[in-house]
Amino acid sequence: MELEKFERNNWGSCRLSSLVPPLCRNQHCCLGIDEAGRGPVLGPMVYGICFCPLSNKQDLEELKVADSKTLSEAERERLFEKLDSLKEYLGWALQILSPNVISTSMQQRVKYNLNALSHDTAIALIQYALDSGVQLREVFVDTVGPAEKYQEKLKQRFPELEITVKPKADSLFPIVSAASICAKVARDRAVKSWKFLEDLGDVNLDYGSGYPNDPKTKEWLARNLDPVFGYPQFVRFSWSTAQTIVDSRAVPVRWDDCDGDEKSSSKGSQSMLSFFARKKDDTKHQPHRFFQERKLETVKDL
Amino acid sequence: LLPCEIQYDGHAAVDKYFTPTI
Amino acid sequence: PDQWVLIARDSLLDLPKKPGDGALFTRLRNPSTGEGALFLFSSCAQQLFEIKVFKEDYHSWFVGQTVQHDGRLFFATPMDALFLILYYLIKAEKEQGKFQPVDQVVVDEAFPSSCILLQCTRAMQSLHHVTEEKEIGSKKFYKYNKEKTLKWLKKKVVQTVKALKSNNICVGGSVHSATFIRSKQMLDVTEEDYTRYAHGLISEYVPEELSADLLKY
Repeated sequence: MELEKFERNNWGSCRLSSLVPPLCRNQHCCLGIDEAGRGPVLGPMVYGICFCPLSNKQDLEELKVADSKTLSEAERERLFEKLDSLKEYLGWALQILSPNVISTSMQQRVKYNLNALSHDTAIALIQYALDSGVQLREVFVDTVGPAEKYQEKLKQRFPELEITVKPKADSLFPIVSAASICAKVARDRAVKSWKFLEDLGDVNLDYGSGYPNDPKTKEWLARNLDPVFGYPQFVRFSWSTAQTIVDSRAVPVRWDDCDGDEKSSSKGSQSMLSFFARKKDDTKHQPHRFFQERKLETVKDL
Repeated sequence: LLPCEIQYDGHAAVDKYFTPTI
Repeated sequence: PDQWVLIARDSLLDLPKKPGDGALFTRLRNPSTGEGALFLFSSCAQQLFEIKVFKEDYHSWFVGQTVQHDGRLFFATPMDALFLILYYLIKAEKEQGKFQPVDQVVVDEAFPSSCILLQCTRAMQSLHHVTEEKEIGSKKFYKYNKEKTLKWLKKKVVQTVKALKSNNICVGGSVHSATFIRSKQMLDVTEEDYTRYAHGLISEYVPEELSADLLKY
């Protein structure tokens, strides 16, 4: 798993994949999806898929890839190497969502929450497998949200596939567990090899668990907050823990849509007649249209 | 020129966070 | 705040020949509104510049390694100092109606720097465009002349029309949002549209009554 592509450009989104085994193009296959790094306030989130012919499901069970959450980082690495060696029949693909992509997606003007981002990423990976010629028949998906709605959404999108969405699917379906291993290993490596884009000198990487309720992580966030620029792009700005520290310790910044937000929460809409009423300063000298159109004004005082 | 109003006058670590590009 | 961003000619940074003769920001009377406005004299008052500001909500500047909260962009554009002197000539005509030395006309307690206008050589050499002149001994006396002024202003309008055309400024009469700037000239724009637009621009620099007379002219 070469992460160099992501390491070079860790502010964007990155797709990594193995070669597609020829067997997967000739035989009916199953595919598992899982994620890694949904909860932390630091580092990327990774979506992973694994796929193999239905006839090889048993081989995965024998590998004992289930219960990946109980494994250490080193054990996960070892398991991944094992999975990667099964090139004859097992393929994988990953979508790495950088903290910057997560933050900008969640904070854009049109609502786009983490669930929607997650679903779209999963859908894109399934589509990638189909586009790569994998003869998919069964898809197994792990979820933290309501399973039925998500399953319905995927079934509508891929009506030809048999889709199963279940919480803790990684402990029920080995193909999901295999995907989970791939995703977790990718996230571990991405975090370990993270290159700070920002010229911050020697950044102390002792940030604890990276989870928002970890006091050590909160302390790291506060220590690495620049009052004008906020955090390094290693941080998910859209997490409320991160936002709270910014609100209290960074300088206020106002954007073009700030007034819009304030106005929309105020008393009520204006009467149509108010647009036709003469304004108080109509008799005041109006600058020539040349200046108004270009937002140029006379200066009375600096 | 920035597309936002920063309510502060003073030092900012611009070269640490921005790379000028033409 | 003690820092602003301004676009101006390089020559304004030239060191003056004598200390104290350098470029000077000062408030003078805007001839159209009668209110104070910021202007800039180059060193030795060789040239007068009007200060305009581009002002839009929600801007700040990065200047080197600093943030400047004030997101305005100032422009210093050269202007004919005669417009400002004209204001005082018209006022003197209304109040006294007689020939006077120009240094007795351009006096303004509220804007003491107005006397610096008299150092603008080019403007001083152009007074005859807007006045009748009398010379007694070595001293010159001036009296505002409306007809001559209208003739002079018409030339300004004609020059402005040329500049509007060569810079492809949209002068069409359609109603649109103030922030919508057409990139192409509308096809049905007439010479009258240009003239009215130019008259409007020149009117920014003359008293209202004179603007009305100029429009009729």
